[in-house]
Amino acid sequence: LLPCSVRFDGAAPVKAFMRERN
Amino acid sequence: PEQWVLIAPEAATEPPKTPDSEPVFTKLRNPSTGEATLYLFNSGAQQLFEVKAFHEEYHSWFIGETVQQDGRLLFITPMDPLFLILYYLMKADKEQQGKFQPLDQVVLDSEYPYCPLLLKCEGVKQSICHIAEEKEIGSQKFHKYSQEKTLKWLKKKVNQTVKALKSNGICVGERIYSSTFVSSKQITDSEEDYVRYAHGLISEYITEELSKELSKY
Amino acid sequence: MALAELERDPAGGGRFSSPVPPSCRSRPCVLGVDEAGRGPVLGPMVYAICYCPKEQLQELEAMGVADSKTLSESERERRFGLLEAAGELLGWALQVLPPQHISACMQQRAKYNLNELSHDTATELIQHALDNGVQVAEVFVDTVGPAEKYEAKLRGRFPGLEVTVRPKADALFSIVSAASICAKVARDRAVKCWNFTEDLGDDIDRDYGSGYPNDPKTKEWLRRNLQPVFGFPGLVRFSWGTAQELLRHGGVPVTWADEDPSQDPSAPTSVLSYFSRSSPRRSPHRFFQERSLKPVAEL
Repeated sequence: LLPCSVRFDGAAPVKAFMRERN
Repeated sequence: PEQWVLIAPEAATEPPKTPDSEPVFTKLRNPSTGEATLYLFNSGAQQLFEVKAFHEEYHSWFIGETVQQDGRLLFITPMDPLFLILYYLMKADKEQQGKFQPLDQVVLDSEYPYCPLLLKCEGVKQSICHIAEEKEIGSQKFHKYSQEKTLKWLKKKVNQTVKALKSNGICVGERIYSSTFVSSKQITDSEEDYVRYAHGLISEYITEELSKELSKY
Repeated sequence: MALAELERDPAGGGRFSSPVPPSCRSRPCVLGVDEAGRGPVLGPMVYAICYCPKEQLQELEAMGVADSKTLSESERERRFGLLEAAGELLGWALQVLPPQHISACMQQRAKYNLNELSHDTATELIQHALDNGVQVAEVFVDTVGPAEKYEAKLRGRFPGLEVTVRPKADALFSIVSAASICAKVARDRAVKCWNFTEDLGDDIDRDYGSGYPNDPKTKEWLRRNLQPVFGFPGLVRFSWGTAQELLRHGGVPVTWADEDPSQDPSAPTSVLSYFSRSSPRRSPHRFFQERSLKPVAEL
């Protein structure tokens, strides 16, 4: 869940730009 | 968008036993506001669920390798269909001057074609007597709204809600505390606070008129 | 060799320095400060100091470090090699400011502009030399902004030192020129060996030209590597006008809860909006309000 509103629905290279951390 | 993020109990997402009995999201008349509100019937319309959204401004989702603009998180929770049926019973009572009627003629709404599914929900036929008087003529049953029974039923709902509020540690007092406020004394809410709060919660599911009657009761 | 650590992780930035020559601990030294990479829209900004005993300045000049701006990249590399080899004579230190750090400073709520960042970085490097026992007597600093104000600021900060701030100081003072070489070489290597923290695949596009905003090759690279949701890789300074313009046109609009309303071009709220004309609807129960739970009319 993002703390911002992204005005787009569709593909995004999430794994390329973000790292998961617990 | 073609996807939503929701939290639901298993019962809401059980696979259908037949092809034409899949879970269905549908709009029904909100018993409190009278407005269209989204509900879910699970497979075979065994159970009714209400749909609420955790909705704050400025949220979106990353779902796998996609971004979704709609930042709502939907909560699907079981709901007693009697609340919705109650609305139609009360309406019929006003319009038909207290006549006994078959339920399938009462629970009808031209704006909400899925409304009759409420009568299919498990336990409805057995528990309708909590809110209505019943007459049997031959093999057919007829029902009429009963305020006395309904208030008694709603009082039980309030009491159950009080129990749930206590066991979940929900703060119900009129005073507002910061979540970081630490008191040396344990903050205890009065019984009246609990009942008032629970009445308020139950009132979200009944008409304003009935809520006032319940408050007096 | 000295910059091997920087080449391993240029995106990480940080401070890199040579050992302090013993002579610099016992003799009064001159110290030069310069920067590299102020203008480009790509890559880090590098601040460098170079210092040596005052009496050994001529030896420094003999290495041909004067007029570093006129040198080609390979010539700069060669001169840097000479400086490295003269470890008994002089020392150096670098502060590498990654592009994301520059962007964050310039865009944070309490704005920290590039000039302030530059001055503070230079100040920290001078202090670093002092903290490591260098007997700094005179400081020479290159500047693009007003020299007098900056000079007064540094004199105030370092009252015991003779401070000279001049535009184009690298052409006037060989110690500044030496610092300039260190800064430029470090930046060139950082950009060349840039480790993209983003997983952009094996064929990362490194054909970014000079990195200056008016370089068509750089602009083309920016257009090719603009991802509508995430923007650019971290190599790019998002706070640069060029990057912001491209994002405005090619990026997806994103709104944050704490965006400054004074930047919103829409008209101020009408006073009438505070007076409701319609009868108030019953508000949801506190339980739902506190948890931002709302009924759903439509999916």
